[in-house]
Amino acid sequence: EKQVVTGIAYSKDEAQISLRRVADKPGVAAAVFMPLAEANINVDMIVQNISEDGSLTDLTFTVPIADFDRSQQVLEGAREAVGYQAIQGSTDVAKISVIGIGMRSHAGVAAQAFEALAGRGINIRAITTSEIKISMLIDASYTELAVRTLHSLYGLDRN
Amino acid sequence: EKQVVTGIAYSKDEAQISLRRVADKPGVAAAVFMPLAEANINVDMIVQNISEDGSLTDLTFTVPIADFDRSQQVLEGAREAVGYQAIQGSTDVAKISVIGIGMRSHAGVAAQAFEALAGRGINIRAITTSEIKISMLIDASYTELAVRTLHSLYGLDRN
Ligand SMILES: C[C@@H](O)[C@H](N)C(=O)O
Ligand SMILES: C[C@@H](O)[C@H](N)C(=O)O
Repeated sequence: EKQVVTGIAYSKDEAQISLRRVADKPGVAAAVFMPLAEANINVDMIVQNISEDGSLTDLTFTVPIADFDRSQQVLEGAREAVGYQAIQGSTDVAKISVIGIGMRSHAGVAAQAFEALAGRGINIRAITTSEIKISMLIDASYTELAVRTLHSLYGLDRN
Repeated sequence: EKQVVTGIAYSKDEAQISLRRVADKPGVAAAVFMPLAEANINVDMIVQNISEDGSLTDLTFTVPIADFDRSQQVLEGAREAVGYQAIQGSTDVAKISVIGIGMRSHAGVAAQAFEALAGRGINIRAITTSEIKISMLIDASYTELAVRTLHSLYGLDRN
């Protein structure tokens, strides 16, 4: 069986900011990310789930830790335009990514990652996926354990 | 200035399923995606945002429309193991992706996409990003308008 997972990447240089309960209507995402871009802040992950009630949703993104304070300032300045009800953030996160090819047609790859991390008691705090990358945010203290667990799961720790 | 966006991809063959208010503890994601993998359902996007209260969060994923009913059945079977409080779904979604290279270091690319779609009244229902792909879920009826808008934004409609 062809090995689809080719590597595990991780970054501890990630700070997470979540805007809670923003209006789910056109223009809100732009009102968040245009000012960040104008401030030359490089946003890495953006995660927005579908609104449950169709009117409010949450918007989370990650930036380098060095840009955490500045990002929060930018967002405080954009509060009126964005209309979020609360803002939360943490520098205690790490991004773990499973890198591969054609993962969409290999239904179990993500499931196996989730199961392996669960087996180590590692809580998966956010998830985004594409055909070539499964990215997860976890508590930074679990980074090394997560990477080792996934290397072992996918047989990447053999020479 | 180097052009970082190389193309716009879209898929109307996407059905969205959201599990509302699952426990944010190890094992829950595995309990959702292992049964789907065992049923040979190819999951495309997975979106999970960070829990606001640290105890509950939502989990959304997309599958081909032909697998929508089967996916819901699998999840109803997994209800006890997963413990979601509600399940919602729709086949009226399309996935729009901005494909590029090194987009993390080009802070405005995503922001511009959000602004351009907002300018057309297109609501962005979910977002996931990586360095090479910005993926958004929108209402399927806006697919063509969204693709044309983004082609034009990034100058991809010239020959
Ligand atoms: C929440 C935000 O993404 C909003 N739906 C928008 O289109 O801008
Ligand atoms: C919600 C789900 O992702 C959970 N946090 C888990 O680790 O499985």
